[in-house]
Formats: sequence, structure tokens, C-alpha cells
Amino acid sequence: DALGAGLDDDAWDDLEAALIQADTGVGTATAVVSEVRAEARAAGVTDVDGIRTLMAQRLLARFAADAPRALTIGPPPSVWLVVGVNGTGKTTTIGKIAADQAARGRRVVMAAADTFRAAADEQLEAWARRAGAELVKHRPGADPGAVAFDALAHARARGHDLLIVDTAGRLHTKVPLMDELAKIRRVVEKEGRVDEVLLVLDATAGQNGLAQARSFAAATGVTGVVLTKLDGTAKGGIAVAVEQELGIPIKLIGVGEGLGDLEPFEPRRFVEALLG
Amino acid sequence: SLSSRFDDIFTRLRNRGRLSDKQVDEVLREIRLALLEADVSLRVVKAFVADVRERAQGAEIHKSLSPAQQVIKIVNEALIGVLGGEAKGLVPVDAPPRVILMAGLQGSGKTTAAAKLAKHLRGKGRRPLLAACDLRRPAATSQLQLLGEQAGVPVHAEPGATDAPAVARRALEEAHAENLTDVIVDTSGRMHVDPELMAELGAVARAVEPHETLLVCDAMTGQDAVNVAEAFLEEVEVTGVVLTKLDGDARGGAALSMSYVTGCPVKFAGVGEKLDDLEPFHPDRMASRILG
Ligand SMILES: Nc1nc2c(ncn2[C@@H]2O[C@H](COP(=O)(O)OP(=O)(O)OP(=O)(O)O)[C@@H](O)[C@H]2O)c(=O)[nH]1
Ligand SMILES: Nc1nc2c(ncn2[C@@H]2O[C@H](COP(=O)(O)OP(=O)(O)OP(=O)(O)O)[C@@H](O)[C@H]2O)c(=O)[nH]1
Ligand SMILES: [Mg+2]
Ligand SMILES: [Mg+2]
Repeated sequence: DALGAGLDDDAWDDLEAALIQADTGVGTATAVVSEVRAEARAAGVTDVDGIRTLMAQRLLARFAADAPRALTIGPPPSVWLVVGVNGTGKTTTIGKIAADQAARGRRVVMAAADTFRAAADEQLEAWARRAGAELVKHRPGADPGAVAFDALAHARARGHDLLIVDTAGRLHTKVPLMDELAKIRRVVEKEGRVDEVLLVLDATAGQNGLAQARSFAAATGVTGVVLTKLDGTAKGGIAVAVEQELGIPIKLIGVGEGLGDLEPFEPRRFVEALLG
Repeated sequence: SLSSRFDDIFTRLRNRGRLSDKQVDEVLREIRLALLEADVSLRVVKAFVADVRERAQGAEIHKSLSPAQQVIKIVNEALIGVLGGEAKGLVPVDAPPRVILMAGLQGSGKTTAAAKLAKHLRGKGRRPLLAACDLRRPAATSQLQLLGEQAGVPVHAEPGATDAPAVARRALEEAHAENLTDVIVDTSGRMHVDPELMAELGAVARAVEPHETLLVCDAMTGQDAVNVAEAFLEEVEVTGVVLTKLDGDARGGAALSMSYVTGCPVKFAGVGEKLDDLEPFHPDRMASRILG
């Protein structure tokens, strides 16, 4: 057609390719590009900048403008559970979050409820020290629910504002491990309130990130996502599907391995970075 | 599944003695979609599909295979070829110790893979040494020491050290002194776009001249796999890929991207968190997993 004269088929393919390469998945990429083509035709937009603006708008539309992006802190001790598959950055993220909360004047305690991974407690201990938080841990191999429960009692007794529970990485396909996670939540909720269940997703993950989110949401409920390792070249486009299909808000992003490398998730900035 | 989607295409289109261009086009579209859904990087998908097109176009129809089976066979063989052909082991070495360098992004599974490899080698009667050259991550050395203990393998560790290439070199000296057969060097996870960390990796490699450099990659890695593979290949001489967390349900297309870009076979598969959970990589099984 004469309209859309600014972009030929190859150029539209390139736009779709850019989205695919950002890990949005083929479905989202195709849908966004066909929406943009239709809008460009209707509005008579033919220039490259105009098309890019439409792309940003169509991507942004997939993020709820009114989603609760702040972390929910309830009456003390508020409990936040941190979950996700292996190696996504849970333990490191807890260190960052604790430091951020301490800077807001909150007293934080961490629970080393990953009792499986070699030296997990030592790793979390290092982060607790850096963040100025306390740590509750048991012996390796202890029951994770017991660690969390014990940490809650400690938090209540010492008047901590916030308890952050670190859990072992687990593949979402492993039913006994997902059941264990659900049990950890139930154990904590006997005596306390879980105000956040943060799913830590690795931005370098492809379409499997959506499957992870779906499974963790089913097992424990997920109130927010932390998207880590955005300081690489991966764009984390799977976040679009996580928000749009599951309605789970991305709350934070990890942008490095240091204590301060944590930022609030801002849909507009994310979309701009995705489009490059 | 892909094969049932192919069957649909071929029942709809009439068959002659050869695969028609139209049949090939439709089939290639399905393959492209399947590969992208499996997280194969777009650039690799395009090159792979172009290659399959060439092989399929004008291919004779075999009497014993349906056209759908025919195309599946072509795609499968092409996939297996890129993934490294039959299962490839570690490079053999005349004068021990063999030096194996583990490299990759943060959290990909290097430390666990290093310990698994050590245990596997010990099981074959070899005498490996693990070298703790991740001097950055909190408790990395303790993690490797604990895993080494579990594997029954000694660990060269220098708590408080800050010079990774020097630690690697001293580990190699220890292996020589103790007449050990393999040195497996664990390194910190690093972003391929971090110049300082990539330079450090290069320095570690130059310090010990590995016979085998394994790029460790998480099976859930998406489109970024090509960028990672290219960047690591620029810094060190990658000789193999280890694909981890294959016990999940990620399709694992990163395997194709990584071997395509590095020109190296995937040598091992991580299939669990325990130290026994390491398998030689099976390209044929991976091919059907990727195709879905
Ligand atoms: N570059 C970068 N690295 C990160 C980020 N977040 C975490 N990491 C690194 O990723 C690796 C894994 O982090 P961990 O905190 O141990 O991950 P985990 O989810 O607790 O791992 P498991 O407990 O084994 O499941 C470490 O090397 C971290 O330093 C990030 O935002 N950017
Ligand atoms: N399920 C499963 N988990 C794995 C596998 N390989 C490693 N892991 C887990 O993945 C997480 C990260 O493993 P590490 O060995 O610490 O990864 P790494 O690459 O050394 O991490 P950094 O040193 O921080 O870059 C741990 O929880 C491991 O138990 C695997 O094949 N299957
Ligand atoms: Mg952890
Ligand atoms: Mg490691």
C-alpha cells in the first residue's frame, strides 16, 4: 500500500527481528508489529522516528500503568519471600534490597533458608554484613521452613521491621521442591504475614522465564518480579509477557553485582532500552 | 509437535517425486518458528534455515520415508551436525596435567560443573585438582572447597588472594608437583561486556594455557547466547560448551546458538544439582528437544 511508504516489508521484518532478539517471543513481536502497522496506516505515520514512537507505545501498553511497583511493607515484622530458579541472583538481590531498606531507616533481618547449596549461609552472611542486616541461619541441611519460622520469631522478639527469606534455587518443574516452597510460605503464615513474594528472573533467560513465572505464581503466589543482570546485553523482553499474560508487576531490576546495583523498574525506561 | 505440523503441510500439498519449493517454503516457516520458540538466536535460525533449504530443495523423495519424515531427517541431521556430531569428550593430552578452564556468565553453573567434572574424572581413575580462581564472589572459595570435599578431589584455594592468574598458575604448579592429571580452573561469572573482567579471563588463560576451555551456558539462555559466545570467543580459545540445568523444561536452543558461533561441540550436559548429575552431551536427544 502507498501508506507505510516510509517502511517496506524488510524494514517491518527488521522491527519484528529487533523484538525477537530482545526475547519478547515471536507472539508478542508479531502482535506489536501488526498493531504498529495498523496504527501507522491509520495515523499516516511514515517516518522512522514516528514508527519507533508507536512501537514504544504499543510495548508500554502491555505494562499496567497503575501496577503496584513499590515493595509492600506491612506492620512489623513484614516478611518478604525471595524465590526463583537456580542462579538467577536471589541471594545477591536480598543483599541489595536489605541495604536499600536499611538506608530508609528500617531494621532488617535475613533468613538463610537455603539449606542445600554449598556455602549458601556464608554467602548470605557476607551480604548481611555489607547491608547492615542481621542473619538467622541453622546448620546445613536443616529444614528451610524451620529456619524461616525461627527467623520470624527472632524478628518479632527483636522488633525488626522486615524479614527477608532467602530460599534455595529450584527448577519450577521439580514438584517436590515447589511443594517445599509452598510449605515454607505456609509455615511463615502460621505466625506472620508474607507481604511480598519476589520472583527473581534472569534477564538472559529466554521464553522459559514465562514458564518459571507461571509455575511459581501457582505454587506460592508471586507479588512482584526482580529482573536481574540487565547490565549485560540481554534485554529481558520476557518481562513483557510476564506482565501482560500473568499480570505480575516487575518491581525491581538488578544492574550489577554490587550492593547498590538495584533500581526500581520503570516501564518507560525499560521499553526505551529494549528498543535500543 | 513439529512432525505433526509437517504432516499437515504435506497432506495439504500434493506430492511429486521431489519436495516442491512450496512444500519446502512452508516447512521452513514452521522450522523457523519452532527454533525461535526454542530460544535459538535469530541470526543462527536464519543461517540454519538457509542451510536446510539448500539441502531440502530438490531432494529426492525416498520410497521408505514420507515427505514429512524426509524433511525431519534433513533438519535433524543438520541440527546434530551443528551441535557437534556424536558425543565429544574432553581433549586428550599427552603430557599431564590437562588444564580445563571454566568460563561463562554469572550463575550459569560453572562452579557446580567444575566439581561435577572433577568427580567424573576421579571416577575414571584420574587425579584432578580444582583451582578456586573466583576471587570475587562472596563465599565462592568455600563453595568450591565444600564441593571438592564432596567430590573427593583436592582444591587449590588461597583465601584472601586477589590475583586470579597468579592463583591459577600456582594451582598448575601444585598439579605438576603432585603429579596430578587435570587442573580444573573455576572462574568468576562475568558479563561479556565488562572489559576489566574479560581482560582478567584472558590473563588467567594466558597464565595456564588451557587445553580445554569450556563455555558454561544455562539451558534457559535466550537470544543473548550469540552475543555471549562471540564475546567469549574473542577473549579465550573456547573448545567446548557445557549446557547446564537441562533437567528443567527449557527447550535449550542456546545450545545451537553457542555451538554455531563458537564452532565447538557441546561436550557435557548438567542435569541436576548433585555432583553425579553430569552427562556426556547427546546431540540427537538435544535436536529433538529443540525441535519440540
Ligand atoms: N552482572 C550481574 N550479576 C548478577 C546480578 N545479580 C546477581 N548476579 C550474579 O549472579 C550470580 C548468581 O547470584 P546468586 O545471588 O548466587 O543467585 P541465586 O539465585 O541466589 O543462586 P542459587 O541460590 O544458587 O539459586 C552471582 O555471581 C551474582 O553476583 C546482576 O544484576 N548483574
Ligand atoms: N537443576 C540444576 N541446577 C544446577 C545445575 N548446574 C548448576 N545448578 C545450580 O545453579 C546454581 C548456580 O550454580 P553455580 O555453580 O554456583 O554457578 P556459577 O556459574 O559458578 O555462578 P557464579 O560463580 O556466581 O557465576 C546453583 O544453585 C547450582 O546448584 C544443573 O545442571 N541443574
Ligand atoms: Mg542463592
Ligand atoms: Mg561460581
